[in-house]
Parts: sequence; structure tokens; C-alpha cells
Amino acid sequence: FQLTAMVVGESGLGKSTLINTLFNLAICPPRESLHPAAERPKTVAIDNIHADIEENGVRLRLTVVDTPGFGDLVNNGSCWDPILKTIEDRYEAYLTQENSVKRKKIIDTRIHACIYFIQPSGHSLKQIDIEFMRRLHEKVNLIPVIAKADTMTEDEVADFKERIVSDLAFHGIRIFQAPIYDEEDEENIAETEAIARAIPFAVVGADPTKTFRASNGRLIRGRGYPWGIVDVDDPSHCDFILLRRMLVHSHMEALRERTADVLYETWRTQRMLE
Amino acid sequence: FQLTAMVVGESGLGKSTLINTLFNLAICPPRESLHPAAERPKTVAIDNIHADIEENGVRLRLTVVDTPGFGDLVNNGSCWDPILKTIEDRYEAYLTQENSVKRKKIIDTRIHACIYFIQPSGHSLKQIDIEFMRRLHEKVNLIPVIAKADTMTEDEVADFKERIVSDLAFHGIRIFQAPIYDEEDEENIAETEAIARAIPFAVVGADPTKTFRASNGRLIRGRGYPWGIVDVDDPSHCDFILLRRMLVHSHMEALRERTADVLYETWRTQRMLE
Ligand SMILES: Nc1nc2c(ncn2[C@@H]2O[C@H](COP(=O)(O)OP(=O)(O)O)[C@@H](O)[C@H]2O)c(=O)[nH]1
Ligand SMILES: Nc1nc2c(ncn2[C@@H]2O[C@H](COP(=O)(O)OP(=O)(O)O)[C@@H](O)[C@H]2O)c(=O)[nH]1
Repeated sequence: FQLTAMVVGESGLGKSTLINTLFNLAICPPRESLHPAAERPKTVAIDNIHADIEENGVRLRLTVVDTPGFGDLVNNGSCWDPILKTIEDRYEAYLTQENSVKRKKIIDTRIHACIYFIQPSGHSLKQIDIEFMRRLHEKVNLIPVIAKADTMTEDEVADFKERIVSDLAFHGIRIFQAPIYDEEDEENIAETEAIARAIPFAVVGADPTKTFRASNGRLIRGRGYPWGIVDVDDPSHCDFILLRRMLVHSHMEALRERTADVLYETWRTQRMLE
Repeated sequence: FQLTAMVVGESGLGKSTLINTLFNLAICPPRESLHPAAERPKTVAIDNIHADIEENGVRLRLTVVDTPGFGDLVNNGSCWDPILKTIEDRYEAYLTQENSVKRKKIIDTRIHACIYFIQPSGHSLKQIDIEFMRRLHEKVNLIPVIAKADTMTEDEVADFKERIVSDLAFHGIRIFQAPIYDEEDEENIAETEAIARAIPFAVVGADPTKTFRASNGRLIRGRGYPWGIVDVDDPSHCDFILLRRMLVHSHMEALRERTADVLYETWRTQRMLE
């Protein structure tokens, strides 16, 4: 099994922490704050982080494509170009292998999901969110999440989700929908509906090395504040477990299939027509 | 007594809420989210909000200068120009009145403090923060605050403050220092030191209409999460009361004096030399 997931969003939205929480492993190194005198990079970088992990007794070859620098400058026009380019370069690399005369086992580096982190402003999508998602939703499976959702009360989350959904609809942005298969059992359909209702997921991440002891002795992954402890795995605190179910369990196959059968094929047809 | 305070920061950092919390009054109207189809403004607006309030039995004529649009575009280069302009236009207006032949009572619209909201990224200052503060610290009393500080744990706040202070020092940015007067009594000196140690203040704002009942029956202004209630007036939760003391009590006079005697005079001298 292999999964290639890209993370995109401004610095400080908890992207590294969320990836580590998703796989319960310090995959992404803690982001070293640049020394004040350090040269700020002028363009978005594309970093590949590989990890072999075990999920449900299954070996998973995971690649996280990180995009530091996105949205961090004063002027961010075209900060999405390097991201678009890497998605299309990977389609190109796949096509080249597909078309080669002596075909060996194809190495698939295509991106199966792009997790886009939305700032928890509580108002509406920002211009940069719309500009980015407009350009990418037809090229990659887009999974927008509300970052650092422990910033928002339950009411604020509900309002914000409603607003984001209507912003996306207004701009014609299609995000990844978990498909419902006819042959699925009651339980799976219920779960798929729970996932569909919660999108965009309001996520909270927790440093896997900092755990808390609940009053019943259970170990909690979360964030500790003077006024209480956020439990990342508690569905009444955030949608983390729904995102995890979607990415790592129920819909990993659907993400890879849609990438291969729909997004890549669309790109390939256009490419061959040029 | 009169005070003119400007608020600057990206949309969604809790600026309106903080102003309302500072004066325990819905001075700033809740920011109406623009309809998705609404034209986004292309430049920063300057809005003046006037309120007559009573503080400690003293009537205070308060003007809040709001700056919607700052940092909200994809390209924000020069989004600080309208802000610089309003500060200097007000110095100009004062100079004109000062110099007029038949002087009446001068109407003073000069800005006494600029509260700059820093996103709680947990890393370091963003480029836009540095670019803005570099250009403004010699023209207006700069009071940077860490917005929505309930996003950060106590350790994260401590690290972030340290980092911000060193970023500011590195870039030669001078923020407003509460002066210590020799004749002040022990208690005032202790308070001034507490204020000085806490800068930049980690603030949390609370909608004045949503209050909570503490277990002892006391009314709390705060934010209610499933995992606990943030009490805005609790110094172990955030630095709100320190900011309030500085702005509305102990240092309101110092802010107006520095504006009149130092910042305005510096600007006036340069202006007359041109
Ligand atoms: N409130 C809150 N803070 C978080 C969350 N996840 C990470 N953080 C904190 O936010 C800061 C930046 O996190 P990081 O993962 O480095 O963000 P990145 O720059 O997007 O990769 C760190 O101080 C984290 O501890 C979250 O879900 N909620
Ligand atoms: N976590 C947190 N949220 C806040 C705080 N202050 C305001 N908010 C919420 O953030 C959202 C935007 O607040 P608003 O005052 O309109 O921000 P503005 O756009 O900067 O004026 C609203 O949903 C507020 O309830 C705060 O101190 N902490």
C-alpha cells in the first residue's frame, strides 16, 4: 500500500503537527524557526518526506509532500505555481513510464490527496484560499481542513463550516467527496455520511511526544491549557478521527482510484491533445 | 480625556472583539462577512469609530481607527501606505491648526497608540509584520499583541514572546515602553514592571454579550469550549488585564505625551526642514 499526500497552508497552521498526529509518529521534523537574520526563501519549496509505517497490520509506504513558504510572503501572487508544477510533473513522469517501450513496474509518485489548511479566522475563506483551490481542484483530490480548530467554539466552527461550504460552491470549487458504494453495509454508509457532513474537517493536532493522563488513567494525545485539555481523539473536541478514517482507512483506496482514473486521465487526454 | 487608538492586523484576528472587551461595550460592530460575490476591497480602508465611555468615573472620548483590508489580499505589498498616510495626515492637520493666525481650541486627531495584532503562528514574526512595524515604529506608539492567545499553551506563549522580542530587536523596531517615573510608589513600579515583562501581550477577547457563570456564581467574560472556559480577566489565562491597565489606566497619559512631545515633534521638525 502506498499513499502520497501533499500538505499546503501558511506557516504556523499546525501542518507538521497534524501529519505526525495522523500517523502517531514524528515524521515531520519540528519546523525550525529561521534565525531572524536568515534569508527568507523567495519561492515555495517542495519537500518529500518518506516513511514506512504500519496501519492495521498493513505496511504503508507514505510520502508527505510539504510545501513550505506558501502564503508566507508579503506578495504571494503565483505561490501556487511550484505546487501546480509538481502535480503535473508527476503526471508527466507517470505518462513517460506508461508509454515506454520496455515497461518495468511503474513507480507511481502521483499525489493522491492535497490537504489544504484554512486559517481559523471565523469569517470566510481568504483570497489566497480561493485562488489556490480554484486552480487545483481539477488536478488533485482537495481536502480542505480548518486548522487549529481548538481556536474556535462549537458555534463558531459550525458557522465557519457553513460559510466555507457556500464560498466553495459559489466559486465552483469541487472538493473530494467520499463515494458511497452500493454494496457497503449499514455501518460503512453511516460512517461515510458522518464524514460527508463534517467536511471541511475542523482539526486539532497534538505533538505525539506530549501526552496527558486523563482522570481515568487513560493516555490522551492533546493540548494542555490552563482551562482544560483538548483531546485530539475526542469527536466532541474536533474532527481529527474523521479525517484519519477518511485518509488512512475508508477512503485511501477511493483517493488513489480517483487520482488514477479521473484526475490523471483528464490531464493525460488534455496533454495528448496539445 | 480623549484617546485615539488604531488597530491593525489581518482579518479574523479578533480585533473588533478585543476593542469591545477593552471597553466592555459593543463599540465595534460585528464584522459582517462579505457575501461570496461581494467585491473585495482592493486597498486598506480607514474607519473611525467614536464612543463616549466612562472609565473610573472619568468620561473618556474614545476614537478607534480601524483598518480593514490590511494583509487580506494575495499581494499585500504597500498595504501599509494608507495607514502611514492617515498618521501623517493627522500630524499635518494638527500643524495647520497650530500655525493658524487666529488659533481656536485645537482638535487633536493624532493617533496615540497603534495596536498591532500578531498571528499566533508559534514560529516567528511574518514578513508582513516586520515590514509594517519597521515603517511605523518611529511615527506612532506601537503596541504589538499576540492575537487569540488561547490558541497557544503556556509554553508556546513563552517561547513565542521570546522569539518576537528577538525578531524586533534584530530589525531595530522600537515598541512602546511604559516609562517608570521616579516619584511613583512601590505598587506602581511593580505594575509597570509586570507590564514590561509581559510585552508583547498575549491577548484573548470575549464577546461582551456572551458571559459565563463560574462555579462560585461569578460572571465570567470569556470563551466557552467543550474542554473548558477561558476567563479573559484571569491573568493565568492571558494578558488582557495588563493591556487594559496599560491603555486605559496607568499609561494613557504616557501614550499621549510621547505622541505629542516625541513622535509629533520629530515629524514636525522633518516636515519643516523639507
Ligand atoms: N492551537 C493549536 N495549536 C497547534 C495545533 N497544532 C499545532 N499547533 C501549534 O502551532 C505551532 C505551529 O505548528 P507546526 O506544526 O509547526 O505548524 P506548520 O508551520 O504549519 O507546520 C506549534 O507551536 C504547535 O504546537 C492545533 O491543532 N491547535
Ligand atoms: N480563539 C479566539 N477567538 C477569538 C478571540 N477573539 C475573537 N475571536 C473570534 O474570532 C472571530 C473573528 O473575530 P473578530 O473580532 O471579528 O476579528 P477581526 O476580523 O480581527 O475584527 C470571531 O469568531 C470571534 O469570536 C480570541 O481571543 N480567541
